[in-house]
Amino acid sequence: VAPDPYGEDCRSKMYPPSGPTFKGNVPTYIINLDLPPSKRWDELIRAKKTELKAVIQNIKDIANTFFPSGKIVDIVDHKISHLTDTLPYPFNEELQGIANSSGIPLGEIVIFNIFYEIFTV
Amino acid sequence: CTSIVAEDSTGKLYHARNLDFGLFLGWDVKNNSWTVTRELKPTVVNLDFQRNNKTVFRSTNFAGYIGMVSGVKPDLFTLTMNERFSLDGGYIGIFEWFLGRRDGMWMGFLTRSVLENATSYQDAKDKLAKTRLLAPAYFILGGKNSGEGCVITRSRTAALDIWDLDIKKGTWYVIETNYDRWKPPLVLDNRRTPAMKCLNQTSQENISLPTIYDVLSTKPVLNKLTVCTTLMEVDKGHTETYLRECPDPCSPW
Repeated sequence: VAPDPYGEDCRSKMYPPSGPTFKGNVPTYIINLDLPPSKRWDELIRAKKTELKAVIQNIKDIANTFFPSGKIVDIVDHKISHLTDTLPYPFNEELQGIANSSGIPLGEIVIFNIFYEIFTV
Repeated sequence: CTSIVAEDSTGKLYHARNLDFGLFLGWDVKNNSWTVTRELKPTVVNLDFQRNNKTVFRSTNFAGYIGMVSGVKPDLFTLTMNERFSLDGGYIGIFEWFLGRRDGMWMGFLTRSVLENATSYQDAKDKLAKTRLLAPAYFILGGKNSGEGCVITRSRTAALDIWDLDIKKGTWYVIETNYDRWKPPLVLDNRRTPAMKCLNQTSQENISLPTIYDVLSTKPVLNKLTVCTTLMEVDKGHTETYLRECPDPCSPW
């Protein structure tokens, strides 16, 4: 068996994280479960709206590369949102709340949340 | 992804993971990186879910994603989820959902429910092993007491395998890298062997969150898909997350 061209000896003394393999720390937010589901994510989404929009736009660009007609994105924006009605409480209301506070179409928020199921093949 | 639950020689449990995501979702030739992986990094957040101003559980999430892929319920259990690829995949579950069969759980919602509602390691293990799912998955669960750690290999309908820690037989860690443990990993994507080599080299006597971070920093366990590394200890629900970069030369997955 050929050696892994990208393999290396076991690293040591990498902690605390720093140097070229460390890109940064991660902020912490509180999600208050006592709030109505549609309001729980407001603070976080207000802070991360731009970043979330960038990710979703990136995924849409990839979809449009494979389906230049734009039909896939159109279906997601106009049909997939109806899927929310079939999702269990409180998740359906949380997704609606995220769509409301981000201004991102509900269908795109739903797709972002079921990416796992789509990509397991 | 790579998930590890390990027990040190005093019986203390550690749980850590590399979150890898974005395979085949756009390659940026200029920066030698996956575009979605890169765009996801600024969305990574630690979340503290509270009720009555008290922490119920903590997780590491992408902003906008309400399910859980890594989380800890303080003093009870730690949980990560790894993707399991199968021809009997999630698209069949979604198709069934559209046709009206809705007795399965969406993966992210199950992990969220378990972190929110499970009352013990065993309760979490039962729920993760027995609940019908829309897509196959690997659940990596750690507890608080010696021997409480396992990898649950799930099809959509059943637990195919549960691999438990077994200190008496020398199994002081369990590891999951997106392949069934009874099968060899794909030749082009063998992260399991190098991770096991580094864990064995570290030894049970020296295992800790910093030394597990070393394992998760070794290429190709660290690769171009790695978004972040999360380190967890069940005691008081300790969790820390770091965004990662894999400088060239680095495996694309």
